[in-house]
Amino acid sequence: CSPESQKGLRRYGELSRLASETRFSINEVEALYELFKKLSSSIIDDGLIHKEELQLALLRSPYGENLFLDRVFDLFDEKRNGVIEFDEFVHALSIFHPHAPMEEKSDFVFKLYDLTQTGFIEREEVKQMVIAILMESDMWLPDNLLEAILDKTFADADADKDGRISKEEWKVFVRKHPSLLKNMTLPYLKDITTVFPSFVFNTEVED
Amino acid sequence: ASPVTMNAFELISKSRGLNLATLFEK
Repeated sequence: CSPESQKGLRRYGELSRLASETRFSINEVEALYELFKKLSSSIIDDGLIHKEELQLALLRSPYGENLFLDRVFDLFDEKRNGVIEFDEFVHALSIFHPHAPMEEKSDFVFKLYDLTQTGFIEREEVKQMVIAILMESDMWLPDNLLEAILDKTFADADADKDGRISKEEWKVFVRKHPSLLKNMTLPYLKDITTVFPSFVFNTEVED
Repeated sequence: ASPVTMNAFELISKSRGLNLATLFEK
C-alpha cells in the first residue's frame, strides 16, 4: 500500500461520507471541490473559504459590510470557527439542491432572518434587514412607508399578533408566498459535474 | 410591485448577498 494509494483511499472515504450525508453523488462532491478550490484560493490560498472570499464571489468586492452575506457565512460555518471548510460547504449547498425538501429550505431561511437567534423573527430584525437591503440598493424610504411595509408583512405573517414570527408562522407564510424560497434552489447543483467537468482529472471513482 | 404592496421579505430576498447562483457564474 503506497502512501499515494493510502491518500487516495482516505480521500475516497471522505468523499463517500460527504455523499452519504448529502444529496450529492461522489462525482458531484468532486465537482463541488473544483468550485471550492476556486473560491478558497481567491484571496488566501489555504483551502478554506474566508468571509472576504465569499464576499468577493457574491458581491464582486471583498470590502464593505453586507448583513445578508454575514448571515449566509455564519450559517455555512457550522463549526463557528470563522472559515468555511469543504465539508461545511457541501452540507450547506445540499440544502440548495433542487431535490432538497422545502421544509429544510424554509428552516435555513428562518435561521438566516432570525438575526439574534432567539427562535423568532422579530419586527426589529425585519426592519434592520429592510434598511440593509435599501442601503445595498442605494435606496431610501421615509420611515412611515417602511413601517407600512412592516405592518403589512406582520399582518400577513404574524398569525398570533405577538409582534414576532415563530417558525410555525414562517412555514405557513412561505407556503402562501413560495417565491420567498426562490433563492434557496440552485438549478446548477443538479448538473454540477457539467458545470465543473475538470473534476474528472482528479476523480477517485468513475460513475 | 411598488414597495407599499410588497412584503418586507420579498424586498429582503433581492439582496445580492443571498443570491448564491452568482457562485456558479464563470
